[in-house]
Formats: sequence, C-alpha cells, structure tokens
Amino acid sequence: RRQNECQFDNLQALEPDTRIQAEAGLIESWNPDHEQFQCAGVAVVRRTIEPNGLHLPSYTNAPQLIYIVRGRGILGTVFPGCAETFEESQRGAQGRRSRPEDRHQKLRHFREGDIVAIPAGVAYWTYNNGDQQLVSVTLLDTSNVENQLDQNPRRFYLAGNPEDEFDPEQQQHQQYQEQQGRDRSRRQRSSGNKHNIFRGLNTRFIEEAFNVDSETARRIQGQNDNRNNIIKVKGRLDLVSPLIRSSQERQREGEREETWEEEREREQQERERDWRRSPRGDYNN
Amino acid sequence: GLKETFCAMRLKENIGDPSRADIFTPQAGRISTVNSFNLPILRHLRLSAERGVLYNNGIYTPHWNMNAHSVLYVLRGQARIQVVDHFGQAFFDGEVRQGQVLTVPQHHAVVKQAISEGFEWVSFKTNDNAWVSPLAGRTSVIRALPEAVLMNAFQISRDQAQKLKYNREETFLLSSSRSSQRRAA
Repeated sequence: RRQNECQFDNLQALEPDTRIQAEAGLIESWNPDHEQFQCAGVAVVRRTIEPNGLHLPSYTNAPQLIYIVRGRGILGTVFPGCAETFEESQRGAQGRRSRPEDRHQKLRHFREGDIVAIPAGVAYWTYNNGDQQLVSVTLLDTSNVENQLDQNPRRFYLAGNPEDEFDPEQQQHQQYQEQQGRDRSRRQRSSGNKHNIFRGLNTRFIEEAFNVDSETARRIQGQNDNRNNIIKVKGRLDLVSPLIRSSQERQREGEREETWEEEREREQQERERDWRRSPRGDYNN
Repeated sequence: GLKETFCAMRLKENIGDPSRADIFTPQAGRISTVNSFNLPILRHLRLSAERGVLYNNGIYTPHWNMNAHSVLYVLRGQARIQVVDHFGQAFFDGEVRQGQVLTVPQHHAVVKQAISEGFEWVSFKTNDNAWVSPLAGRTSVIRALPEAVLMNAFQISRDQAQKLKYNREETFLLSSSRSSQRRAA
C-alpha cells in the first residue's frame, strides 16, 4: 500500500455504484477505484441471492471475507487435491461394483451472522436453501500478499455467462441503458465482454480435456446462456449433505420441514442424548 | 547463524532427469517440480520452478496457478498455448517456440498443446510453493463440484454431468484427433 494513495481530504459514506441484476439475485459493488478503497487496498460487494438461487462457481485474485447479513445457505469450496469426502452410497446390486451416485468436496452450511473466509484462487459457490433472501457483504483484500496481480479486483467464473461486478464501465453502461430505456438483456448479448473462463479456450481443447461431446463443451462455455452470475435452480439442488439428507428422510416419514432453529435445537438434543448414553460420558467408538 | 543457515545450504536440484518426474503420463508427457520442500533455500527466495515435457500432440489440460505468476521459457519444440483472463477472453492464443518467454499471470487459465516436435519448457513461479488448480482430471475443480451444481450451472443432464466429472483422469493427455502419432515415452 502506497502512502500517497491515502492522502485525501475527507471521507464519505458510499452507496454501491454498480448493480447487476441476475436471474436469481442481485450484485451490487462499490467502485474499487474510489480513493478510500484504493487507500485501504480493498474492494466491497453486496450480493443478494433469492431462495433457490445459485451463485455460480468462481474464484477471485484476492482473499475474501464474507459476512452473512441475512438468510442462510450452503457453501461449496474446491481446494485442489483435497478428497471428495461427501459421497452418496452406491445403489448398484449387492456385490456389483458400480460408480457412486455422486461425490464432491465438503459442503458448509452458513447462516446470518457468520463470517466466511475464502482464500485467493479457491473456487467456491453458494446456494440459498432458505426461504428468504440471502444477503452477504464481501470484502476482497486486493492488497493482500496472496494477490500478485495488480490491485484491481478480478472474479474468474467457471460457468455461465456472467457480467463483471467490478467493471467501472458496467456502471456507465447501466446508466446509459437506464436513460435509453433499452432492454438490458440485449446489451448483455451485444457487449459480449465477460464470459466464464472456458469461453476463452478453444472448444476442441474442452472436448479433449473432459472427453465430452461438442454440445457439452459449448454448454460448459456458456454459449447462449443469459442467466448471468446468479441462476435459479430447477427444482431443488440435490446435494449430498448431512442436513439436507436428514431433512429429506424426515419428509419421507411425513414430518413437516424444520426451521433452521428447530434443526439446530434437535441436533443439540441428539448430541446431549448421545452423551448421556455413553457410559464414560464420552462418545463410543 | 548466517554460517549455519546459508553457507552450507543446498543450492541446486536437478529437474531435467525424467526419472525424477512428479507427474508422468507415458503417452503425453511429464512435469518435475522444485519448490521449498525439496530445495529449502527457495523459501527465502519465494520462488519455485517446474520443468515440463509434452510429447507430440500431448495436451496439458486447462489449469490455473493459484498463488504465483508463471514465467515460461521454451527449451525445445513448439506449442499452441491459450491464456484466458477473467473476462473469459483468450488474451494469448498463439504458438510459442524455442527461446521465447511467455508470462502466465496468476489465476489466469492456461492450456498447452505440443505441436510437431513436441514441447519442452521450464516455468519460473513467483511462490516457493506454487499451487496449480486443474480444471479437468482427477484432482480438478469440476470433479469436486456436486453433480447438481454442474447440471444447473452448465444446463446439462445428469448423464452429461457424470461424464464431465469422470470421463477424464489425466493431467496430460494425447489429442485424440491425431492419436496415430503417439510417441513412446
């Protein structure tokens, strides 16, 4: 951080400058070029995800701290080399070796008041599995030693056809668009500046790398996808997750779905019951 | 402590020897890495390096450097390289040949394919324990995502999502379009 970047006369309370409306949510960001943010070496984003909305997998060039303002959700992170420890059991016939239904890396449930830390370059996605909006505020520490690029915040999407939440021109486009009263989706398609990272690769490379057909490769590249950064999930997101699985089991048994608080209270009671059952006051092996 | 710390410190590690490879696919190529774990002085320098060999038509599948820039020097042969920025645009898409240097910035996706005589390179990385995050293969980000996320994110069927996750294991592979030109390891 250079000292001369912090030489300004007054401070201001700032409202977001850029607003991106997606299929299932809203992304608002503060202009990272503002002298206050330049001084602190940070960028700030507020994200609102509608129920059943999925913020597409992405990673950033700087470490992030995310505060959950409202709602609850599921976070999936991808650390390269870590095992896929959330695994659905095999459904094949007994004794027959078959591939598991699905396996993926650990998922984490979060809720209002939580702080979530995401290292630079680690891909993650978030899903609103609650019944109200999921609102979060994210700080990107662009001056962190982990970021070896310049101080411009960058988000690399792994899917979809997203817009750049930190692009100052985005705001100008937006304002211009509002003045002109034109259809926003038309501008999205015509600007064509922001895509997921697969879009920049040759389609043949993607076919080869994943051993998939050309149609799948084009879908990976997000061609003809106008849902933007936050998409609406069809049905519910079917994940291998302890809480969701137990919730589904209870639904199958005809019980109503628990609220978050009820779920937590029940888990606590189950833990206490297990504790009491154990002869040594500890969990059995 | 200077004497004990630096004077007798090991300063070299050979990464040219094929038997020393850290990643190896007989049909497509190999990579050897030197970092602060196998050459501790690199912890002070905060640098590391990798030596790569791709056989003719071999592809080093797309990946990104998580915590370092990578400055690539071409030792032998030619390759087509694509580097993609956060706009999803290939801001390098071209061929590199012996003696040239290409910088791949941190977090930018990169894919390499050897052409004609194969491709050999050395990459200098600006972190003593540089991490690579593969986009395809056994340890890839795609493999670690739930099928349901892939289905919704890419608008594909469950069957397509399963193929996407499990159809490819390797980091290095031979292009299927010209597999007849396979070279022995």
